[in-house]
Amino acid sequence: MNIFRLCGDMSHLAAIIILLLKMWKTRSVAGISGKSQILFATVFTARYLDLFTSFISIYNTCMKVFFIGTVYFTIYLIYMKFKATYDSNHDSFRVEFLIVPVGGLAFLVNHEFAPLEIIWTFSIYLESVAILPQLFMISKTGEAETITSHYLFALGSYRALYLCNWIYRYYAEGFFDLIAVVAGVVQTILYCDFFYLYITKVMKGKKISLPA
Amino acid sequence: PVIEEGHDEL
Repeated sequence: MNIFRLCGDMSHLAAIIILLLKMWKTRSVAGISGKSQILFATVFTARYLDLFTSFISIYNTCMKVFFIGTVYFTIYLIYMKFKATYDSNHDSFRVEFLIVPVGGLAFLVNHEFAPLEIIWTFSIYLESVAILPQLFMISKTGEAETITSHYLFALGSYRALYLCNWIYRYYAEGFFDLIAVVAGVVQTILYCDFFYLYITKVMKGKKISLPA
Repeated sequence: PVIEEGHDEL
């Protein structure tokens, strides 16, 4: 464990808590993409299959349980409890255009052609594009609530911090995982446009409103 | 590249 990875995990944790607070306080899921949350649930389920077979640390297990638990709770809030406020018309990204290529790529490019490893690789590739339905929804509605912007900033920062973690681990431990790094770079790049808007607008107290 | 058995990151 290193400070970059710890900050990354905390940023990820903060993003999930911000999202839950937004939903619970406003009792609304307006502006939130249920499809992205379903993709994140798929990512966590696929990545944490080893939750019961390999024990890394208490921290690792607790975080995995928390991430899986909260993402399914988020889906429950979107599609059941606050279903009336879910904006399905604007949440229209075709996720099959993500899942099929990512699934194919996981078969072709992986560290080891073994079931658990291919599923792990699938979760890494899927995570890098899982935010697209959410970003697409914001571009369609033309705006994002400030709290949703904070959620996205924390979520984007988490993988950016993981990139720092991988640089650190390369020099400190000689650890290098090309698949995770490449997917992490793609994932972070997808947020750059949003980071720019966040820093130039939200940090000055303005709302993010894209030219619709 | 060094690949550990399994993955220790979240």
